[in-house]
Amino acid sequence: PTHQTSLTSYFKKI
Amino acid sequence: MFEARLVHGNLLKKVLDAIKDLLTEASWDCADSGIQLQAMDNSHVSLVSVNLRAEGFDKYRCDRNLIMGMDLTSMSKILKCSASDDIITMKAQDNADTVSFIFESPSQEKVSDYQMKLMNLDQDHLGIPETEYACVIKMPSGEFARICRDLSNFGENIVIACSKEGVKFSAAGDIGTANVKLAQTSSVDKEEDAVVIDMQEPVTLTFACRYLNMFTKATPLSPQVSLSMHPDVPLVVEYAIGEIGQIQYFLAPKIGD
Repeated sequence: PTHQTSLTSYFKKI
Repeated sequence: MFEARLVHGNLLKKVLDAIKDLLTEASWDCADSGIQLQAMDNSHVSLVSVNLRAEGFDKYRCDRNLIMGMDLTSMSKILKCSASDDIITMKAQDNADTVSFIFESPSQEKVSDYQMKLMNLDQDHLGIPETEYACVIKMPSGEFARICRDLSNFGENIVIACSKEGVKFSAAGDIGTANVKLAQTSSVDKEEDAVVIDMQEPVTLTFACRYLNMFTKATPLSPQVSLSMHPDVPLVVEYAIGEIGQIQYFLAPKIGD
């Protein structure tokens, strides 16, 4: 099973 | 005053087709250097980045930086009113709350003018770090679309594994498994048919089919697509927009529990 990660866990909000 | 005229107006229609399923609204940032859009989908899983260079337009003027928040469904409806060979001009006054779309037939005998209300959007912007990707795969965009579509029949995820042998797309589900392997092409008649793999180290990542299929809505923009992968970072799927810019989609990977 896999779970979807969020982009905000890789790229910072600016 | 902002004014951007594009003789190949069809490119703008194709850009909208490539983003409207993923985003309902977004801001176009207009500056002297060109027009940019950066927006995440509602679930913050993917991000679309569009860059249209000023010099790619047949006429371009932007006296002051301008942020035009648009309902993309409405923008798409308006662009659908243009013919495929129409010249498209976008125009807005400084601090305006509307934008005009002007469509001219190539013979100049028909000119249509549509105005659309702008929106104030409060959107998150992401800082995307410069990354040296471990694998960059360039392949025909139609082939990529076909593989994503075919493998979607098997499961909700596609595993992309890139090694020195080539790139393998896999899916598994209730009906069985699917594997499509592409080797680097040795020689092709047309450059757009080539599969070229630039690999520093092998990478295997898992992505949701649903998003990959939405990205392939950009296929009509370019005969080639590039996939950039690196361990534990989002995938970048990039298409050229004619000679004027590019569209990039970033997709967060799926990871094991």
